[in-house]
Order: sequence, then C-alpha cells, then structure tokens
Amino acid sequence: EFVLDELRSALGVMQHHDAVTGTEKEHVAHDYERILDSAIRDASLIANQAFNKILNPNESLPTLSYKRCRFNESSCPVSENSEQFVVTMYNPLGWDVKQPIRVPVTEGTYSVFAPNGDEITSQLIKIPDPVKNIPTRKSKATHEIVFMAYLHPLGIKSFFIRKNKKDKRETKRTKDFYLNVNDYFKNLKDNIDIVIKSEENLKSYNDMANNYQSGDNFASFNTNDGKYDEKIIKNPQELETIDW
Amino acid sequence: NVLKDKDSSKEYFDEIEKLRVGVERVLEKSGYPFANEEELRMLSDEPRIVEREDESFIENEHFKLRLDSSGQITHLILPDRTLNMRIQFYYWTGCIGNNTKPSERSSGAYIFRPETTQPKSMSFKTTAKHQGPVVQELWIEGDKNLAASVRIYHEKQFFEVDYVVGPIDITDNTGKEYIVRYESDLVNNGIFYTDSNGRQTLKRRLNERPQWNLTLEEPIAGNYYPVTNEIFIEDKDTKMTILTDRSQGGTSLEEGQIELMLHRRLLHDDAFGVGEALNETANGVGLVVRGKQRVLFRNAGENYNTTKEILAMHLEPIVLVADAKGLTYDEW
Repeated sequence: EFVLDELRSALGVMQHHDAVTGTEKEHVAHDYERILDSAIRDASLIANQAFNKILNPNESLPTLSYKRCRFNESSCPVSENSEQFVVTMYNPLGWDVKQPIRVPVTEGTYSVFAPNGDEITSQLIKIPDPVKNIPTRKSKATHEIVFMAYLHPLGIKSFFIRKNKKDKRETKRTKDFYLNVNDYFKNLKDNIDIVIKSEENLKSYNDMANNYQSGDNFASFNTNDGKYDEKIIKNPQELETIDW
Repeated sequence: NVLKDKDSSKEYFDEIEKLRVGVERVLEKSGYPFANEEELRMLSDEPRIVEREDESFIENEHFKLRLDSSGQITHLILPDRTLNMRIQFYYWTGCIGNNTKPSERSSGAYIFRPETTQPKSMSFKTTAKHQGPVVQELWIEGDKNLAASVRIYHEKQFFEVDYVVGPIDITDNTGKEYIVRYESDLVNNGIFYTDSNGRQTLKRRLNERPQWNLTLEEPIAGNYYPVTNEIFIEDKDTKMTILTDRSQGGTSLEEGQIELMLHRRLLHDDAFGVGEALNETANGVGLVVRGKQRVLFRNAGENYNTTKEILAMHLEPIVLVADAKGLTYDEW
C-alpha cells in the first residue's frame, strides 16, 4: 500500500499547472522527473508480485523477478543480458487490443512463444545507429525483437523468448550442402565437365544452397536445348516426374 | 492511336469527349453500376499511379506509402484512393524582445512567438528501409540533430512516426522550435479540429474566431491550438488524424497540412512568471526528445470513433520482463 501511496502522491504533484504545461523552472522539472520515476519504479513491485501470483499460483516454479524496462530509450538490462526471458504484459483497456511489442536485445536469432506454447512470428530489427551530435542511450541492445501481442480486455499474457544458438543450424545446412556437392561432383567428374563459368552460375548455386536442407538429394540432367542443369530433390517422388 | 494523329488541342479534347461518351454508353449497356455522371467524373479525376522501377513502397494489407528514388514519401495509397503525402521537418526561430509590450515579447515557456512567417527548412534523407513480417520501417536522418523512423505494422490501420529530436543547437545564439508537417492534398478549406486539453474536440478555422472579428497580429502563433490527443483535417472524402503521445501545439496553416511542435529550446524568458529561459542548461548540451505520432486515414463522415485508438496509444500494455534462467520452456 505504501508504494502505491507514493505513486498516488507523485500523480497528485503532477496536477500542478506548471507540471502539466511545462512552465516550471528547469530544476523543478528535473525534480518532477525524479519523483515520478522513483514512484513508478517502486510501484512496479506490485505488478511483479501480482504477475507471479497469477502465473504461478502454487509457487511450484521459480519466482520470476519482473523488471520494468526503459523501452522509450530502447534499453532493457534483462533482455539484453539474458539467453531466455519472459515478457509479461497487462492490457489496462476494457477491449481487445493488438499491440506491437518491441523488446531491446543484442544481435542473434530469437524464438518468441505465445502463451499456448506456439512459436509466433517475430522480427528482429536493428536499432538505428546514433545520429551525429545526438547523445545516445547507454545500452548493450543493438536490435529490437518485434512481435504482435493480442491481448484480451484487462488481460494478462506471458511470452517466452529464447535466443537461439548462433546460426548453428544455418552453418551446418550450408556446410552439408557443399560437402554433398563436392561428393557429387567428384563422382561425376569423369563423365561430366562442370565449370562455374560466370557469376550467374554462382548465384544459382548460392540459391540452391539457401534452399538445401540436410538429407536432400540432387538430380542433374541435360535440358532439351543441350544445356546442363540440376535441381534439389526435396521429395523422392519428384524424381519420377522429372523430364530427363 | 486516335489521338496521336490530332494536331490541335481542340481536336484532342473533342476526341477525348467522344471517347468518354462512348465509354459511358458501353458501361451503361453492360449495366455497370455507376449511379450518375458525378461518380464517373470522380473516377476519371482519380490520379493514376504507375509503378516505376526507381520507386518503392512500404506497405501492409491496408495501405501503402510510396517512396521516390531518394526515399522521400510521396503518396499514401489506400485501396480506393491515392493521396499525396509528405512528412517534412522544419524549425521556427524564436522572437527576442524586452517584454515591455506584446509586440516586444520574447518567445518563451508560456509564449510561442516565431520571428518569421515561414519556418526554416531542414535537409534530411532516408538512410535505410527495413521490411519484414511484423513491421516495415523507413529511417530518416536530418542534418540538425533529428532522426525519425516511419513504421507500418502488420494489420494496423495507421503509420507511426517515431522521432528523436535534439539537443537543439544554439551556438548561433538563436532559440529554435522544431516542428513536423504532414502534407497531403486534402481540401480542408482552412478548417481543422483539435481536442483542446482533452475535453472536447473543437472546430478551428484559420485566422478566425467564432465569437468576434479577428485581426491577427501574429499569424502563426495566433493559429496554434493545444493538442492533447488528436488533431485532424478532412475533406469530402478523407479524414486525416494525427494522434500524439503527449500534449503538443498544433495547427493547419496551409491546405491539406497538419503541423505539430516537437521540441523547443529558447534563450529568453517571456516574463510570464517562470523567470528563466526555456534553455536546457543542466546537462550542458540540451535535451533529446523521443516521441511518436500515429497517422490515421478514414473515410470522411464515417462513424468511426478514434477514442479507442487514442486510449490504446496512451494506455499501452504494461510490459515487464523477467530473466528466465532457471525456467525451462516446458515449465513455462
């Protein structure tokens, strides 16, 4: 109750006409900032306790320590330093909202899971570089992870965000592809002379590498006009339908 | 083919008129549901956008913003209409006076009093464009400590301008007041609407007051009104609304345009009581402001209540973040 009273008191002070319009002296403005920030920070303790009570009523799981982050300056010590974290939000409105949520993070690949456990669409977007002469924020975050949260009236939802191991899967996939290509070419070397003649050839190989997944097969063939071509065969049945 | 052989403009227009009548007849015969000639005329007035290679878009399922080759926004394209659209940043320079009478008043914390009738322009450029499944962004960077991101979120019927302004440079000993202008081709006849102090949306008319005949000594400041949540203009078809995340001063000084003040730094007191200049001296360099505005387009006269959008902007979800080091996905 006493932290809530602190916030009530701060909001009372902010009703002063100088606070509303910004006609206070500069040092008073900074004092208002101090009072408000301190009150909001202390009052987030209540939200922290409430979220834990609602989401973990039996206390069968570890209690989470929720922190309020300075999203307005793209900074969040928790999400910037954690490999996995929980983002819990409360919709104070009496109707459904779909709200874009932006959480500051460091570069990497992330998976965002909705309350039902499904991975949802998210996007990692770079935070713009500091503009010359504009003092910038103090934060490790270089990117923001953005996703849409669909929230019920006065509803609470909790999202689980996990940083994936750095592009390991991608690297393995590409490596597999080239190993496979090498083996394949090696086998065919005596029969077919393959030369990557131009950038265009190279590009098409790179496109193939992007589509390739471990375990895929290749098929090579001569097209009707006598040119050599090749394809990734995702599905073995496709082999039967290719016009050799 | 018919037109290319015609020599004079009269022949051209005669031929176009014949074609128009012909098209009308064909449409009538085919039972095409045009109600009247007025509708046909409106259709032919509709600007046609031809996509060119040197232009690009940021878009979602509701609308597109068209960008020219320099990355400047030029048009807003809705499913049934296209509007000219530009976002421009400027600054006003503040008056300096001895405050002995109104004409000698300095621009200060209470009083906005620019010394010119046209704002100073700023050069800015688009530095990057990002596209993805959730948000599409355009980054803008100006030469006078200004940066902004224009964002279109998936499924949302607005675009958002997230601006970072400051610290305002005062090395030339001039106080400045930064503004943003949203310029469209809406014909609002000098009328705009502001929700003064969040109480009631009031109709404002340029250089007029409803109660008395007005002669404005200060043509810019005299048309500025408080905007607590929203300011909008409309013509017979379209309504353009800007939602603000804080109280700002706003106006519509030119047709189709909405202007909002973003940040001020002034070097003189206006003698209304604060007793010091609105000059952020504490950190030595001035403050940086970050904020956002949302731009909505709706059909004019549509019974659409922006209150929900406004509240959704002011009462965003309360988001808290917790480290989940000791918690597995399954446990969660």
